[in-house]
Amino acid sequence: CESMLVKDEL
Amino acid sequence: MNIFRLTGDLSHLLAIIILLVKIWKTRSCAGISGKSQLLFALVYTTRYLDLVSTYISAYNTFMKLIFICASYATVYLIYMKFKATYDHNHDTFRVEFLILPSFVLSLLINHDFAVLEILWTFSIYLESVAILPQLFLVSKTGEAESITSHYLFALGSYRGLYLLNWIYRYYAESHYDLIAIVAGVVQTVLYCDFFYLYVTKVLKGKKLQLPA
Repeated sequence: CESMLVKDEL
Repeated sequence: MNIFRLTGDLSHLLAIIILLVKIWKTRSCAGISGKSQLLFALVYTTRYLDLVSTYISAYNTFMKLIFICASYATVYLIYMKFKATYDHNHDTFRVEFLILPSFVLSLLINHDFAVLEILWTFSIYLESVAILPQLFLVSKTGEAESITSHYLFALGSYRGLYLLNWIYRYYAESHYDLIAIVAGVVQTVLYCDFFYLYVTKVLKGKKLQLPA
């Protein structure tokens, strides 16, 4: 799901 | 990584450093909301728990450690070292009205009902409103020192730059996260009236005076 990628953001 | 996110992170780092230096150099936290700083410490603690579980990059780990350490150092300076200068009378925003709804909302609207994900979502919602006690304090005192204005400008710009980062990532990597985007829009909108005052007053060398 789209949220897994965003964890590379602070 | 893209230029929007990099400048956003650097703007965020600048804001945190401006605040620490201001309190340390003036040995005073007058005009600073300790409650907002407590909320930021809570935001970074709940968001960066994955520091122990996942390694993304040296940059990511380094910045997370800086944000966590700096936020706790700021809270320490305000509530311990320079607590005599803490403005109890004006820093009266009821933070429970920010923490509880953020927590309830993170239980209702999230990507995955898992502890780390719920805490991450809670930190996203809380960060979007964490500056309210500070803006409330500025409105109650009716003014802000120019250094505090620069702090707020850098802090407000960081999430605004993240909005550009999310637009870029949507078109370049076709990925997006609605929770982060909606909260980021709310967070940036809360700074709008301050941005207006900052550009029209502080940049012209005037003091930031809110209309009484």
